[in-house]
Parts: sequence; structure tokens; C-alpha cells
Amino acid sequence: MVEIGKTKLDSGWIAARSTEIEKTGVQLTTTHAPTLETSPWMEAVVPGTVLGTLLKNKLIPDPFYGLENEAIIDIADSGREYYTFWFFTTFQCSMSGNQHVDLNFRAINYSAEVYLNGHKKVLSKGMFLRQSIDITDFLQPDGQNLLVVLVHPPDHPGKIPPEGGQGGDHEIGKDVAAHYVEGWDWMTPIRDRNTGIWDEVSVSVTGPVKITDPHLVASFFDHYERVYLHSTVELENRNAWVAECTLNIQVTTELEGNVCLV
Amino acid sequence: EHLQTTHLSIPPGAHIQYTFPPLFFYKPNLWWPNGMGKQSLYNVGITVDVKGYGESDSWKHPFGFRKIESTIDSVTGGRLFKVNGQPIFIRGGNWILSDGLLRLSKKRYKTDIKFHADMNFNMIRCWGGGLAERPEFYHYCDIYGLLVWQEFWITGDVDGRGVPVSNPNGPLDHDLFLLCARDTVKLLRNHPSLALWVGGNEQTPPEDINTALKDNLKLHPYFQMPNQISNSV
Repeated sequence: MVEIGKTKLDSGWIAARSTEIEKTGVQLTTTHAPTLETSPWMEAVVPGTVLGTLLKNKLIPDPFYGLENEAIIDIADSGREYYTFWFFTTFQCSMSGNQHVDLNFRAINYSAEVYLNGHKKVLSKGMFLRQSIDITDFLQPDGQNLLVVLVHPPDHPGKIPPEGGQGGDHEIGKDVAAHYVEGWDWMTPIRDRNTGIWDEVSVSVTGPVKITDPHLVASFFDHYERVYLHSTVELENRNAWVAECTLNIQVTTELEGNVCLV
Repeated sequence: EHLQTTHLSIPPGAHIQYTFPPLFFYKPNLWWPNGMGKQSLYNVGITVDVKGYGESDSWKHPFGFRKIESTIDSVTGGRLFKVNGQPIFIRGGNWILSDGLLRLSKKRYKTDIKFHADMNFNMIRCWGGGLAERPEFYHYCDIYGLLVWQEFWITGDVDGRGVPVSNPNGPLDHDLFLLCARDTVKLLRNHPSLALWVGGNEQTPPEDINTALKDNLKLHPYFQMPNQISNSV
């Protein structure tokens, strides 16, 4: 039985521009898995953005120095496909019996299609949204899994007027995404509008019942002498039968050093 | 008294919400902003064991006991803050984000946020044109006592007050905006440093979004009836 818990997928990713790849996501995660040696695949930065990956491979100058940002083609001129990228990785995960596995994205900008071992899942749009996919039934028996994500830029990346200005032509405001990426009085435009898997990717293993989004609230009385901690959890039973559960909540405080008071 | 066990049966395929009976604390160490006291944190751990299987899932999060209130002062029109009943003079800075290519790292967050604490700040305002900041950002604000004013993704310049005037009704997909907002609230709501959610920068969000945000972010009536809570205990 695999230990329950979360494993981050933050290394071993490779990437390629979508316009340079003919294969589909199903082929890339079954019969034609890419490798770093296969051109045009390159080492990728995940979590990170497309520009972060291009910078790591020295395919663009560093936009933070001098006027180098001017040397990077803006998405308004290149088109969205130019900054639409595949991100590929493999991970080891096999589970037994009554376990369930989720693939978790803490934030992707702006929309994406996920392929795992030939299975496709289209994610919701939105730069600030966690998304989890129950991949229990998609895992390979030998535990070696192939994952590829096709990440699309915001739908309305906008165009930067010659005079610049706060938020460029404001088109980015039509999407649920950060506005600063079109440039501001203190900031030049970000050429890929921060497209990418910009936050944590993880795989989490649980038993039949999963805990989601606990909420902790304190209430105070008698001048903060009498205090109550209220805890609400969401629980999901992914079994096909009733789950008899024991729920525990424990509050400890770390004294100096690593002595714990329970 | 800080360990509680409950037994529960969950039907097959069900997704339920469960609230533990309140845990009582006598004079716990309170969490205070930078410059007002210690940032005492407790470790809250929740586990679920399933009969015939064992431990099925677990979750833990640092938690600070603190009460943050803020009201608009009728005389000055400014917003007055109180923490644990004590008025606090806000000394804060604007925050856009760590890095324009979103190379976000714990090390960078720790350095930047400790720097704000060393500058004797007690609040950081996350501007609406930037990010809903990440749990790692809030973790270090919890540790160094920086209160956080977190704006949603509306800015005056882009939403209806800029030149040219554009997007007077905000983003095209209001449901998507609220889906992202609700998920962001669930991601960040347990951090003691989170002091205030703000609709946007220099602009009120479109009416439907603003109403939904206010409604979603109200404190549940359950927590406002002291006698009910004490009786239930």
C-alpha cells in the first residue's frame, strides 16, 4: 500500500511550443512519449511560466536587464499560438486496494488540456483556480505514468498601445487574470502574459475518504479568556459502500525547541 | 482537552460537510501583528480513519487565535482596524508580486516579508492588478505578523475608469470570476494574517459580483451568537 499524502511534481518537466509538435496529447502520453533528446523539446520550469522556460534555455534575453524586454516578441504580435506550450513529465505512482489518487493543479494561467496515459481532461479557464482530477482509474499498472499539459494563454491578451499606459488596451480585463501583465506606469508588459503552470502541481494519495478544505474559525468571550475553535471539514467517500469513519482533530503548540504540548 | 475524536458514517459516493463540536481554550496565546506582541501559532491536525482500511487522509495547518475587526470611521472616512480588541495604527506597503515571470519561491517570500517586518510595517496590501498571493506568502505573513489586505482581480484603470474607458462590467464571465474567488477564499482563509478581502483597486466590482462576494464573505451567524456557542459547549 502506498503511503497516503502529497508528492509535488516540480522536476523533470520538458516543454515544446505547440506549433512545433504534430503529435496529439494522446500520442504523447502513449505511443510517442517525448524526451529531452527529442527536438524541439527543452527543459521546462514548473511551476513557472512560458517565458521562465524560454529564459532557462537562453532562447530569450532576460527581460529584467536594460531594454531586453523590447527584444522579446509580444503575444499581440506573435499570436496566442506562439506562447501556447506543451509541458510533459513522467511520474511513478502505483496504488493498491482501496486507495485513490488525485492530480492537483494549484493554478494554471489561463486554460489547459491534461492528458494522462492517453486519457484527456479539459480544465476550467481562470488564472486563480485550484483543480483536482481523480486519476485512480488512469494510472498504469506498472506505476510509470506519462503526463502532458497543453497550456493556452489568456483569451484576451490585448495589445500594448505605442504610448503604453496602465493596463495597455485593457483587453486582459475581459479574463479572470492578473491585469499588470499588459504593463503599468511602473512595469513593462509581460510578453507571454504569464502563461503557464505557474503554481504547484502535486499527486496526492488517499484512502477511501478524502478531506477537503477544512475551515478554522475562532470565537472569543470574556476578554479573550474563553476561546472556542470551530472546525468544519468537507469529506468525500469515494467507496461504493458506507465508510465507518473516526475523525480526529488535534491542536498542539510548539514550545521552544521541539517540545510539543498536547 | 485539545484532542477530539468523533465517529461518522458516510454513505457511498457522498460528499458531506462536518463541523466538530467547538474546542474550548482557556486564555490561549493570541496571535498579534508585528509590533503588538507575539505571533503565537498552534498546529491544527485533522485525520480521518476508515474502518477496515486505516488512516485515509490527513490535513494540518498552523493556526493563530486572533480577532480582526475593521470599520469605516464616520468622521475621517478612513478604515479603522482592531486586533484582539486593540486599535492598531496601520503602517503598510503595496505589494504587486515577487517576480514578473512568476518565479515564486519560499526563500524569496521569506526574505521580502521579513524585510517588511524589519521596516516596522504591520500590513501588506496585495494590489488587485497582481496576484491572489500564494499560501507560502501568507505563511510568512503569519510568522512575521504582517496583516494582509487582499484584493480581487478588478482595477479601476482596466475596469471602467481608465482611458479609454473599458470593461465597465468587468470580466466577461462573472461565474468564472466568482468560482475563482470562492476557491481562492478556501485556499487562504485559515491564515491568521489574512485581515481583509477587498473587491478591487480604486473600483467597485460589477454589482452582481460585489453582492455575491459580500454575501459569501459574511461571518456565518453561528459564530455571532455567543450564548448559543457557550450553551452548545
